[in-house]
Amino acid sequence: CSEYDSHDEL
Amino acid sequence: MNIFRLAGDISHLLAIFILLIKIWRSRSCAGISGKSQVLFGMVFLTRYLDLFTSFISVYNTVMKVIFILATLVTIYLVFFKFRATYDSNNDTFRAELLVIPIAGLAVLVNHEFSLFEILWTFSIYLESVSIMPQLYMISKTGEAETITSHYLFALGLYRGLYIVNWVWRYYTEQFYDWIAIVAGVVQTLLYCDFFYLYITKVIKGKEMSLPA
Repeated sequence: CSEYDSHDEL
Repeated sequence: MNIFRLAGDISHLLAIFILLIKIWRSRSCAGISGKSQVLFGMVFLTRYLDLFTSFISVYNTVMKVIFILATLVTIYLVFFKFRATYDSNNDTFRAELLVIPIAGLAVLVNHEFSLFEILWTFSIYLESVSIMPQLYMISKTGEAETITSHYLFALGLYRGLYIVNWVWRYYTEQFYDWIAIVAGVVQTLLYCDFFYLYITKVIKGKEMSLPA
């Protein structure tokens, strides 16, 4: 899973 | 989550509520750029589409919903409820000159060519310059109410704290997202002039006026 798959920041 | 990001989010939340309270208490949106608020509305609506597709945490979901709703309420107050006080003659920044090239850039430079990813990228690029109509308005009128400058300070501080958060995350998690970092640095740089004036004038209790 690439780092940008989940944009966990707001 | 680390302390820098949490502080950044709180600063962001504070900025939005300072603005809402200012407008509500004074029953006026004088000195506020409706165009900047519409751009922020576009930023939140395009970025937080993932509310429907991925769950990250209760904190994440609640904050996203608050940001969207609070910004929509602000837009409503400026353009409907207190429209008579909206200083549209000084809110003349050509916002479409930001939105159109940024939409093009988001299509060309992104992490992945998919609709949600392009919309996320668009929102990150757009956020970095969304304050420009507000800064333009202040430079045009040459003044900002003290509470408006508190709003701008909290809003600028938010992205500055995010930069510290990204440095922290790079060293602790080897996580970095260069699109967010580059846009976040641009966004923070836009506030530098303002930070200087805020520290030298507002903190000493003077009204803020910009040199023409």
